[in-house]
Amino acid sequence: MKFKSIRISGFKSFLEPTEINLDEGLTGIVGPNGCGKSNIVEAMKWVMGESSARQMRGEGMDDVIFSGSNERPARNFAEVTIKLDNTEKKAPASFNQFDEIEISRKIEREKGSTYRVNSKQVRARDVQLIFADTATGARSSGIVSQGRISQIIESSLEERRIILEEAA
Amino acid sequence: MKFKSIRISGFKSFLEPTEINLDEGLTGIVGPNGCGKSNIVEAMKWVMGESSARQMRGEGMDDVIFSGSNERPARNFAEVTIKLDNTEKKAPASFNQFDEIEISRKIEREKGSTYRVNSKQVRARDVQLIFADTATGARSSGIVSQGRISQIIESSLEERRIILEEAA
Amino acid sequence: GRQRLKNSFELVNKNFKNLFKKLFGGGDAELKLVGDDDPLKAGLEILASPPGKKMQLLSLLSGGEQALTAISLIFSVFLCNPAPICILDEVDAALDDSNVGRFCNLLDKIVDETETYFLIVTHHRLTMAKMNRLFGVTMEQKGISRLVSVDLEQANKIKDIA
Amino acid sequence: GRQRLKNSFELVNKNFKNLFKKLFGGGDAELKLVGDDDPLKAGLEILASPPGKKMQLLSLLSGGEQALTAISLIFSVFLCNPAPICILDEVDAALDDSNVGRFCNLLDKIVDETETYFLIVTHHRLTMAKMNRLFGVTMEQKGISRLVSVDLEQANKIKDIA
Ligand SMILES: Nc1ncnc2c1ncn2[C@@H]1O[C@H](COP(=O)(O)OP(=O)(O)OP(=O)(O)O)[C@@H](O)[C@H]1O
Ligand SMILES: Nc1ncnc2c1ncn2[C@@H]1O[C@H](COP(=O)(O)OP(=O)(O)OP(=O)(O)O)[C@@H](O)[C@H]1O
Ligand SMILES: [Mg+2]
Ligand SMILES: [Mg+2]
Repeated sequence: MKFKSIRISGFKSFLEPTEINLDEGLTGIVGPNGCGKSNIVEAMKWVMGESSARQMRGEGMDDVIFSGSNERPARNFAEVTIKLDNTEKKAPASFNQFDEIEISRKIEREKGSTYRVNSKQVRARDVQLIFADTATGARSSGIVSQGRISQIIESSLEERRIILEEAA
Repeated sequence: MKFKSIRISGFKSFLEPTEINLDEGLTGIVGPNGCGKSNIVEAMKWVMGESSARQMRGEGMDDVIFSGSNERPARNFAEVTIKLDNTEKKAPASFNQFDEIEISRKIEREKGSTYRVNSKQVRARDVQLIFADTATGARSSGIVSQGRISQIIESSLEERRIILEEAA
Repeated sequence: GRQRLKNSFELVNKNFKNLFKKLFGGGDAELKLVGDDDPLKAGLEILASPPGKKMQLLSLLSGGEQALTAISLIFSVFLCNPAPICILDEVDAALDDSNVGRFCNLLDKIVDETETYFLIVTHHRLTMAKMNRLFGVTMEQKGISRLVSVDLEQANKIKDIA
Repeated sequence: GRQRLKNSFELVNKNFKNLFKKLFGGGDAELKLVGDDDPLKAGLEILASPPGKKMQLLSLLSGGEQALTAISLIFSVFLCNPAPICILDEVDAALDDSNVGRFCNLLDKIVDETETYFLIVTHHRLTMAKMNRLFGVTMEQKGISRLVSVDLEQANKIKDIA
């Protein structure tokens, strides 16, 4: 399963729909403090099914919706969509007939999130399963959030052992 | 009270006696990872009377003594000395007659620390007082250890209020 | 006890708003005592709005914005009773170049006002460039530290220094 | 359950020793399950000796050495079951130039072996220089993020990028 692109709309500081094409090798994301780099990382975790608002630096899940700036008013929904290449046919049976899989999550203020796979509405669990099959996912060792390194260094012996459990 | 120099001998990775002259304005300390920069900061805290080994990344206070490298054996003592200019006569009464004050702390393996001010042995408390008078000291806001910034960001509401208490 | 903490809080808050604006080149911030009317039991909440952004809890800011806000708080307390020496170990680690620039300008300003001597451990080339002098620490013999004086012009050529 | 964790531990430990040597250019390290014979209740101790230094608990190492050791651990687990995508947000913040160099060499090696796509957020000029492509994030309109493609040659001239 290969990642082709991620599209972010209304999610945190990404008011305008923004598409990032994903490609092989090393892709760098750069920019000044506070410009939105970690917001991209959080958008990726979020569309993969992250259910804890605290993992996105928020108090409630509505905190991921663009909350307005000095010049633009707050939005009422946020949407993130990932496109995956499934030509190797490694997806769960219910979606494996497709060559391309589009997963999107949309949240409306005070109405919660809805998930879609190729436009068909599914549960959060179905999306988490697609990623779990490939050892990918919001909590996988493959996604290292800002501050995670310090957290590992400061963590207790038990918390560190939990890191190990993901490999099992 | 002005700082003139700090001399480090046998403290952590500073096996050889090393003197750093302190001067006005901004003095930078640079070098690769693990070369000893934070050890200099800890030497300063230590000679000012830091009593907690944990504040120096150690399990016990003997951990500050040079513990050997692949080529040199461990040492049995460590000593740090600071020289202060007291021409403004702002030191505590018992030392205020001197124009220059030399404070040193020496630790011997399994024998604990001894403090001296101008070669006269004193208690840890006397040294801590010299520095407390000038709002300096191992725990003052003027000494910001590596990782302290992250710690403040992650700290609880109560822990942050404690930061405030130093100003009172 | 309580009154003194209340007075310190007012002074620290005043310094904090002032320093935040200097470090961020604008914006606003404030400290709040919360949770208990007794200041000795209360918690300290930190709110900040970098230029052009809404006022938010510290936890919602970016990594670099949080670091710069924490630096503002540290100096706010420091300036209530400036010590003759101030030692900063890699406090600029999360800052981009423009924030580092404002951070160094603030250090110069504090030096002028308080005559404090600063010892600054850093890996940031821009911070190094703003220092009045540099000491390099090396470990040619593995495990044994040595100090060398670094020529400020030479500094840019020594790429292992950082 | 327990046996599977024991087997994973062996594999992660093997990866860990190997990756540590690559990232540090030498030295040695190991993981230990401690405190309980039951691996599901035990703690994980991390010991490391950078080249030329004695084997010590992670807590006694320098900030940058601790970060590089934590990176070794993360990749040790990752390589047990490499995912198609790996996202790293400023993991190189505490590293000096030579450690960043070895970190980037390791990324290239992992790309060759696993075909994983890497997304790497960084402020480090050296890391940027080793990327296959760069996206810049800007905020010309305060509070609103925009993405721009950055020409790798141009990157060195844009000093605000980091
Ligand atoms: N719901 C929201 N609506 C609008 N803006 C938001 C929202 N949530 C967060 N932000 C803004 O996004 C910015 C944080 O972006 P982000 O954490 O991605 O920065 P960054 O590029 O990673 O910076 P750094 O280099 O400091 O880590 C903050 O300034 C914050 O105000
Ligand atoms: N008692 C000791 N005897 C000998 N060496 C020691 C002792 N205690 C610590 N060290 C060594 O000192 C080194 C740490 O130095 P220090 O923390 O000052 O590095 P640093 O220059 O601050 O690096 P960084 O840039 O990564 O923060 C470690 O490699 C450690 O092995
Ligand atoms: Mg960030
Ligand atoms: Mg250090």
